[in-house]
Amino acid sequence: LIRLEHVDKTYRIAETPTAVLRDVSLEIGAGEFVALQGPSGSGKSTLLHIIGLLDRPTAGRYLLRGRDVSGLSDDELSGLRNQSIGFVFQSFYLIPYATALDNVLLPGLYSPAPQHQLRQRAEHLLAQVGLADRMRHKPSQLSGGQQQRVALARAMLNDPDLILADEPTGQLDSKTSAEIMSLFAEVNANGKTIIVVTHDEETASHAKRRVLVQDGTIA
Amino acid sequence: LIRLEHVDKTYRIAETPTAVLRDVSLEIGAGEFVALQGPSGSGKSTLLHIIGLLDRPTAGRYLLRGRDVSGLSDDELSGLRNQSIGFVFQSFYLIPYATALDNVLLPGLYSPAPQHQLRQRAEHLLAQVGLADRMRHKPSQLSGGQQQRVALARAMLNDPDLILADEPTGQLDSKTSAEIMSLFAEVNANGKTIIVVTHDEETASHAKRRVLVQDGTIA
Ligand SMILES: Nc1ncnc2c1ncn2[C@@H]1O[C@H](COP(=O)(O)OP(=O)(O)OP(=O)(O)O)[C@@H](O)[C@H]1O
Ligand SMILES: Nc1ncnc2c1ncn2[C@@H]1O[C@H](COP(=O)(O)OP(=O)(O)OP(=O)(O)O)[C@@H](O)[C@H]1O
Ligand SMILES: [Mg+2]
Ligand SMILES: [Mg+2]
Repeated sequence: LIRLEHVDKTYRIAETPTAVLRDVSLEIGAGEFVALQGPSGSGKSTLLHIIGLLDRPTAGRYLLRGRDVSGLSDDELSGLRNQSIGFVFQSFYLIPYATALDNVLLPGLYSPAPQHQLRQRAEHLLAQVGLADRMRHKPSQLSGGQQQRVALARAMLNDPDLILADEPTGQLDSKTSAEIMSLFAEVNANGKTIIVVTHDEETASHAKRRVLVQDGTIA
Repeated sequence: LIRLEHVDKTYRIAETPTAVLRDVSLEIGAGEFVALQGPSGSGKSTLLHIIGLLDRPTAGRYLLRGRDVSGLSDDELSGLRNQSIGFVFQSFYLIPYATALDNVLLPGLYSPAPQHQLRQRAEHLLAQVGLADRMRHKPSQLSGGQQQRVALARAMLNDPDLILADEPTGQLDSKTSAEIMSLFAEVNANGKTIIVVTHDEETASHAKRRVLVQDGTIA
């Protein structure tokens, strides 16, 4: 499903280039459940953004379902992303003036599914992450862990084949973390591919495979 | 130092009142190192905001250093907060267009200390949290854990007597978490009072006392 070949990612601050990813090669098959681990600043989020088509490598190739994504325009990437990839961001990126329910419904804007069906699915997902009684709350009226769970529900609205979650349990107590990881296990059992970036050992233990990132490359 | 007596905090969404804190009574002495734990949504951040003078109780009393804070105006609270309380927010609240160094220097705007001295202290703090080579980066150019550490350094600029940290290691790997907690232990050994909200057992183990919050009250 995912094939990265000698991927580099370099940023420039003023004139100084910073190599954030160096020679990353990685293969992830459809249906896998992978935990991406490594120290703070090692490149995990950067790698996840490239996999999720939110960023492009500076060098190397990324083949998604056998297609070289460097050949695709920004619009094509965006379409591909919206229908088949669900992304949980490390800093959530919820819309502050919209309710939890409307935040979850956001990816549905580009979906062919009818509105009432999307609404039903959004409510069901919010219930699944324990927020049935918080649907009308805005992000500023939610706890950190509740905001994180809204971001999770949103990533799953379009039932994507690939779910990329950056620290999905970072703000959650152990009981709620375990509930979220069982939800992921269930989704994985339905054939979805899941990649979770996590610092938490307990969270990583739910995945079926671990990939260690260190200093911008795969250890 | 801190004395909460029968504190309530209730919010209203539309017409429905939600009691987020109910009858919270708590005493914390100067120089203590307390871990505040509890499930997601239980009221920890709300409690920390009240202690940090960022929010007011709906009922009950809060005595800070023997003074009833309900008697103080918003300006007086703000002055008190800036000089003697350092706050690490669960979602950091860094200024996106300012560098890490300038973010750390922000509380210095109200300090009587000379600029060069504040600058030296800010650089030292950034080095202490492992970000000596990231001082000129803006928040969008930093990893989640790096942003969290900038927020930590900022909270310590004015050498406050009371440090309140909401999930200070939520985005950090175990090695970096341990470094941050040793830094807190060092600061506590110098007589500062520290209250840390955390979901992480390892982080909580560094504190000298634990307070459990459950359903808006102290268990
Ligand atoms: N402005 C608000 N209006 C209404 N409800 C609110 C508001 N702010 C917080 N709440 C509610 O108060 C409860 C406690 O929130 P708080 O942020 O204190 O929880 P927490 O213990 O810090 O949780 P977490 O561990 O997830 O960060 C939550 O159920 C939340 O929905
Ligand atoms: N836009 C950018 N410009 C320059 N450097 C960047 C940029 N974005 C990220 N970096 C740097 O890339 C490195 C890796 O960042 P990344 O966010 O991928 O780390 P991470 O492994 O997710 O860390 P964490 O566990 O703290 O979230 C960091 O050192 C960061 O400073
Ligand atoms: Mg990250
Ligand atoms: Mg909180």
